[in-house]
Amino acid sequence: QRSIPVAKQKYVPSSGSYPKGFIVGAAHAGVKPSNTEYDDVALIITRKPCHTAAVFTTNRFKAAPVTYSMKFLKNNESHIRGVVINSGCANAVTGDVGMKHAKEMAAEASKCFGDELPSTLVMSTGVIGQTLPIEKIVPAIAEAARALGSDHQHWMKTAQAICTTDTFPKLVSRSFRLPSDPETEYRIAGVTKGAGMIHPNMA
Amino acid sequence: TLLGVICTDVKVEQKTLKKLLSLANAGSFNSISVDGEMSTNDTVALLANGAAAPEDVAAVNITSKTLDGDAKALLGVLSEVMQDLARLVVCDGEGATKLITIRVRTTRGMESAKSAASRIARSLLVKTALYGKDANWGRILSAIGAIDVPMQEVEEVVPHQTTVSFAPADGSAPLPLVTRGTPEQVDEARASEILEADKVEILVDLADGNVKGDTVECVFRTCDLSHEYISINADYRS
Repeated sequence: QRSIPVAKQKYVPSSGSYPKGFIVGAAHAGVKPSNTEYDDVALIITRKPCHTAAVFTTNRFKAAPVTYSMKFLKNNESHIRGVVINSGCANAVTGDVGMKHAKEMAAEASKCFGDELPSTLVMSTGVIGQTLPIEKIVPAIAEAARALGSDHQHWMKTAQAICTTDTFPKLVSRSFRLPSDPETEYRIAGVTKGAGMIHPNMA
Repeated sequence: TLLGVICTDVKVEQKTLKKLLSLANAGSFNSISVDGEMSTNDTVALLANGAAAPEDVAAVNITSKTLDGDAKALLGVLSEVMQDLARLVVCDGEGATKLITIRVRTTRGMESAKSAASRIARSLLVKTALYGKDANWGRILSAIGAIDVPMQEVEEVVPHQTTVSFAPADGSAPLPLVTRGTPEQVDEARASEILEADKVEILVDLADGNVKGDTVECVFRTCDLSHEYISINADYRS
């Protein structure tokens, strides 16, 4: 894993409480030629397809994974299996071939879970204007699907794999209860990435 | 680019899930800036699989105009998690050495509070002054005065009702810089002490002394701008 600057280690959790029914994992594809060792493909999957909501950039040059996921979510919002993510290349301003690659990422992720039809959202981040090395990403998705788990290490690896110029993985989790059902402990976990080109206005 | 995936094992009704995400996003990821640049790829997804919910427990849903009960509690947890994640992004801003929290209060509506906060957060001159530990309040006023909220009948920014202070993140007394448009005799030693820290707050009141209307506050987070930002981005080739 990437080394984390001492000044930033205070932000990285050493444990967490992770929601039931979610399994996550990562694998190395080498999306950016200069990346010869770090994971750069991640999967966040729920064992049972579930309700999902999302917000997307309002930038007019929406990247292919954004356009794909917006359309897909509109028609399948209650039946989403998860999210497949690559770092290292944004698949943005890549025309029709970019959309084709986003679809291939979704199809490969869904195939790993025996879902005939695509069932996952797609996210990409990295350099704009380059096409995805899809021939590297597809096998890495299958590898990530074989490496899924639900403990802190799996969530940490997933948070690491989506980083670009970030200097540390960003992972937060909580357990909580709801007023109408105090006996049940619920959990929530989130991963995020971002260090540059950051002024979101998502809707 | 900002990407986020939040997962929970609560059972939530679909429309409610969208509403909760939209509300929590407004006060978290849509209230941060590192460099004022909106990406082509920003995406945040919220998945709720209900895996921890007992069979007989109903899905969380919004039953009334105002959020109450489980929906309100879940929004509280979701907002906390998303604000923590958003704060981590700003702390890790490229070349950042300071986390800057901008709090803008006004009686003229959240839109103008947010527009002023966002404008300060995007000011290269405010961000470089903070990197240089310079309490340059003139640049903050100049940024506020340039907000691009369409001019309504009521002026959004009234100079003699504008008050600006710096505050340390430890909650000790703020340092007034400008009060109702009139510059203070700034205690330079105190200013340097506040700006030495890696967390600083900029407090702005756009309606100081204006009695009409309810006061709202927008909290917006950004970081300073350093030489390293240029080094990182001068060679991030397409």
